[in-house]
Amino acid sequence: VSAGFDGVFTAVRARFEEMIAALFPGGQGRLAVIGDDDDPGVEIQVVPQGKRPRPLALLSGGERTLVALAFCLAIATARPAPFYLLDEVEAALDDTNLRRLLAVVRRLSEHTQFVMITHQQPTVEIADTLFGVTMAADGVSEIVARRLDRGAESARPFVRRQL
Amino acid sequence: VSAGFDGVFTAVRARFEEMIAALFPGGQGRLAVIGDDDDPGVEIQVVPQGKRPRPLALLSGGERTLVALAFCLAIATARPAPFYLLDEVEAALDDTNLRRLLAVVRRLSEHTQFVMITHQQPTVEIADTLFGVTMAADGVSEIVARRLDRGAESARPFVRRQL
Amino acid sequence: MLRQIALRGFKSFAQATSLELGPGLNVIVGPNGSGKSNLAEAIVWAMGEQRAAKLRASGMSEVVFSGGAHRPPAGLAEVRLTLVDEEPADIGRPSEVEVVRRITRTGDAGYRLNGANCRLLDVHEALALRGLGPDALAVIRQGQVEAVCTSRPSDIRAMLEEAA
Amino acid sequence: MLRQIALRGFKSFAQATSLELGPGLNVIVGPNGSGKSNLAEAIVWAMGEQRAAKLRASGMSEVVFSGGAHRPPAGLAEVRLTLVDEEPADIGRPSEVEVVRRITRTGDAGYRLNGANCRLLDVHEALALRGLGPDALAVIRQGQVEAVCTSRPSDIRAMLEEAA
Ligand SMILES: Nc1ncnc2c1ncn2[C@@H]1O[C@H](COP(=O)(O)OP(=O)(O)OP(=O)(O)O)[C@@H](O)[C@H]1O
Ligand SMILES: Nc1ncnc2c1ncn2[C@@H]1O[C@H](COP(=O)(O)OP(=O)(O)OP(=O)(O)O)[C@@H](O)[C@H]1O
Ligand SMILES: [Mg+2]
Ligand SMILES: [Mg+2]
Repeated sequence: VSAGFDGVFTAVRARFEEMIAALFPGGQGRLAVIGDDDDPGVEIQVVPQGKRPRPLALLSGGERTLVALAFCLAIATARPAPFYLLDEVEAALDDTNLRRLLAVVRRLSEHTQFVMITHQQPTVEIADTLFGVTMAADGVSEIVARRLDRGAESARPFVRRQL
Repeated sequence: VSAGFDGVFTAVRARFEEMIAALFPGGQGRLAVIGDDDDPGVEIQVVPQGKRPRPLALLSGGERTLVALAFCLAIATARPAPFYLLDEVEAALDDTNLRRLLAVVRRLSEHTQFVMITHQQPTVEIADTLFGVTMAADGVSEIVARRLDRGAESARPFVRRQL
Repeated sequence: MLRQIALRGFKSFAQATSLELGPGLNVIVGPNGSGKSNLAEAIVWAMGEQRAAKLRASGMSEVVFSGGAHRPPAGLAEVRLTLVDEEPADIGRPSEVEVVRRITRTGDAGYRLNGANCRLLDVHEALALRGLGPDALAVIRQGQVEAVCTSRPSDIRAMLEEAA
Repeated sequence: MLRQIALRGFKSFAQATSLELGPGLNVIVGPNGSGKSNLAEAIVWAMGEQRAAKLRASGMSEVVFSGGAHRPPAGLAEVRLTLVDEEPADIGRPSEVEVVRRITRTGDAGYRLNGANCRLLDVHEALALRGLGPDALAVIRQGQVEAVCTSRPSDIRAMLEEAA
């Protein structure tokens, strides 16, 4: 485990390129070192398939969600934290991209703990453990837990139907 | 049609209370005049059923989405614009709240034009006209139009499955 | 209502495209990155949006199609909006308004109102008369729906005044 | 991994509640406004978040349950997190960490680390050792997922340095 910036950068940079390849089939991504010694920085650069290099700001909401998660998950693969807490991060993704993301999360969750808050059925379907939060008419939250082996029937009252 | 602030405020305030009643069953909403002559303002106040009055900031993402749309749609009912353009505004809503919102939009769309960009199946199901946007491998967007009588089968390739 | 949107060279819409909108609810679907929000931005741009940041751009000429994998950049972007009154308005104004906006890759800008060259200000005024001035509440951009909840009371009051 | 979250009096969680999390993917569902993000905020608050705005509050005592239709406000909020190492760490540190944070309605605050009273700084340090310091990339709040895309290059570099 190399200490310091260079070690983590080398590890994360490689994982980021793999993540972008998984989330943007045919696309390209890299972490570029920019700036100078006074103000060193790292820039995220992603070019989806068939498109030309553009500032990240011009990407769509779903594309930017994938780019941001690719960065976060690249770090999670190289230097995992004890757990990851993700609150409705997939809201902007279409069905295809959501499933690509979940394939990555599922793989990472074999070695790293994830806690995801969601309204999305496909996310519920890959859960190892499922919790339902409810609030009765008295304004008090309660929790119902289900330990699953990747089942989703119990989530049906809580979750949203989409296309 | 009363001119000026007082006229529009009176009209919108009543419609806002109706909107909140429709989107937050059992809840209460009002537009309150606050501030003084030097700095007059209007404050949105909403209390969902069973809860106590709190600053808007403490409401959930879905609740704030409904509050914001209730305000916008109250104005749309009192002083309609030629059209409304809404880009993925329902992303934070659960299935129940989405259907409540769509019931309101459907009713308003009998007299006002709406253009909604969405990934949500229930929104597609109430469309009068449906457009699909695609992008081929050359980075160029194209449009496919379908004039429907509230049908949604044609949207299936484009849209996201949810709970 | 907005009867037609015609555009070419605007962001990912390299080739001339038009949408004939209907009354009631028009719904636009498509995969991530396909161009839906670009279409929404074509509308707000033609309505006179001057802040490049509101179009996810750092400069206005960034809205010109800048090329694809096998397609060269366009020389200019042009968007035309056609607004019609669904019922005859009792205000003394034409029942149909056509707005055209164009910009070249080098930044040359132009506006037309009902076929005649005009200034941006003329477009703003014609639209403001119909409740579609800049910052109209009628347009809610992706990621912006909750903005009203974080607005100051004076801003909320201003939104109501604008609707009057 | 985070083995348990126990909380009482924190936002909408008026009564004592605990979640036993498992390894792998834990998914939390529920209707709008039911308390899911409140739970996420309980975690970040117990980890030492000091900015009330990051908890949708204007002051820290706003996280205390402030009552429901037929239920009076709570006097205090308390959250306990139990972190365990899934594999024995080769760093000289305990394999289990328990963090407790509490605040009263009047603003009296307290922290405990493995049962002993401590300062907020001690909590920050114990967690930073495990890659869970303030602003950890490991926590992505509702509406914040795209933030990395608008971060400056120096900030992105700082995120990488923090992960080292
Ligand atoms: N000037 C330009 N020329 C060509 N393509 C562009 C230009 N500006 C932006 N794009 C492309 O447009 C795409 C974004 O399109 P848009 O935001 O409309 O997607 P979207 O359909 O709204 O997706 P989402 O569902 O994720 O919100 C980006 O991939 C970007 O590369
Ligand atoms: N101090 C408090 N005491 C009691 N209730 C509170 C307090 N602070 C916030 N709440 C309530 O918590 C609710 C918001 O909960 P939360 O944000 O966790 O919902 P959520 O499940 O994440 O919903 P969404 O799916 O819309 O994001 C609000 O309705 C608010 O009234
Ligand atoms: Mg979009
Ligand atoms: Mg939430």
